[in-house]
Amino acid sequence: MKMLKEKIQKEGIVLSDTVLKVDTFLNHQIDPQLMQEIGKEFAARFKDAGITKIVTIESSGIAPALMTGLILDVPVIFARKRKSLTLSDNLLTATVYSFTKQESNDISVSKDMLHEEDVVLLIDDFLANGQALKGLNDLVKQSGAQVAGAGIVIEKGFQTGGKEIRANGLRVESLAIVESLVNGGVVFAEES
Amino acid sequence: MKMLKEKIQKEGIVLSDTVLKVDTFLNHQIDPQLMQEIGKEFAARFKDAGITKIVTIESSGIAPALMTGLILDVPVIFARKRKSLTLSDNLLTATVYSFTKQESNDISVSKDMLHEEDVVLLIDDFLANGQALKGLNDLVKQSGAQVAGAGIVIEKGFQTGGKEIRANGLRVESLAIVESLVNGGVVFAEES
Ligand SMILES: Nc1nc2c(ncn2[C@@H]2O[C@H](COP(=O)(O)OP(=O)(O)O)[C@@H](OP(=O)(O)OP(=O)(O)O)[C@H]2O)c(=O)[nH]1
Ligand SMILES: Nc1nc2c(ncn2[C@@H]2O[C@H](COP(=O)(O)OP(=O)(O)O)[C@@H](OP(=O)(O)OP(=O)(O)O)[C@H]2O)c(=O)[nH]1
Repeated sequence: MKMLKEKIQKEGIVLSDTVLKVDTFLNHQIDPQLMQEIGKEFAARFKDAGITKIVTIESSGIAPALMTGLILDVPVIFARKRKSLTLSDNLLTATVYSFTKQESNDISVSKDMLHEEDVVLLIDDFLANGQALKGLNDLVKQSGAQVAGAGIVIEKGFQTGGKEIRANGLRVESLAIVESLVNGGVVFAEES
Repeated sequence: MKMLKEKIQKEGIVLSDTVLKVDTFLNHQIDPQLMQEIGKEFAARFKDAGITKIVTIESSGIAPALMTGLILDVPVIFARKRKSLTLSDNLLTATVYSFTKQESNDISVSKDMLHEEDVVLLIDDFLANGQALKGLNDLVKQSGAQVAGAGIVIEKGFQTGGKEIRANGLRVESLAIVESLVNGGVVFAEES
């Protein structure tokens, strides 16, 4: 997605060989127009998949998921990483391991929100080692719903998440695949 | 806002005299069409305020804030409650006390995102005791930016936050004001 890649090149900051900071338009400040274009792109790619719900994870997944849901006209559910005032029982839960923090945490969605007739599109901002996406996929499947695929804004192609998840048969559509962050520059994989 | 009040009456669950659950369209599952209407309403009320940025707080504030930002064509910043991979230094911080948890926590926004020439609209999903909104207001003012007002989706009029914040001179626009949750029913305050 050209507009996204241009934004990454213009405003992205390479923090290390493995971390790209995009806080000015995706992870802290959000560019609504860009999110709308991202939503249009995901919606176009999945328009024939019979999507009935979108599932994402708080917090950075919410904006791209919401715009996609607006165009596909389906509800958007965000999995929670912590209990909330109103989300405490009757839950679908999956465990997500963090390599950085070296700890596991649960993510949850209410059982009321997903049913076996649902066809779900997973959406998230980053795909790196894939633990969060695997957790969402697992959680949705516990409800009996079908996962049609995943929409990822930025995939780090040099990490193993994308490869492992596609090897398991999930369709993953990434709008930008970063092949390398070495030497302070962002190199994108060629569009296939 | 009629559409919102009808949705609350139809899908809201009164959990106690003081807590209203709206997880099917605002706090866990999100209704994108409703969020778009909420965005249009906030944008209409603040269209002449010279807004340059919207500031909200993760997670439930993001959806209404994003839709408002799309219509006003301004960036949307979400304050974080916890450190993230890319938000760790150069921060504006405010403390928010939780009566329920009886503990204080910090919320943060990067100093890079707010400047003294900014005119900010604060947005959040609920206004109850007002601690989160006061924190956001405090944090934005530390940057030198002006706070034009706050847009709240659901205000609990029987709690003190709204009254205190308006008494301090902040313009607060709430799309639904819940006057009472007693006896399991939702009673709205009259439209002024
Ligand atoms: N900016 C940026 N973020 C990255 C990058 N690689 C991974 N992330 C994000 O960092 C967070 C790291 O999650 P961890 O759970 O600690 O995962 P880990 O296994 O990679 O260590 C996740 O944020 P999250 O769950 O999405 O958090 P939130 O933003 O939704 O709060 C993930 O999306 C990167 O190169 N740049
Ligand atoms: N559904 C619902 N929520 C209420 C109600 N009253 C307050 N809240 C929300 O509950 C959370 C309670 O926050 P606390 O920080 O513990 O505040 P407290 O002083 O009211 O105890 C906040 O969620 P938050 O920070 O917005 O969390 P998040 O949803 O963004 O993750 C607030 O918006 C209510 O009647 N119904």
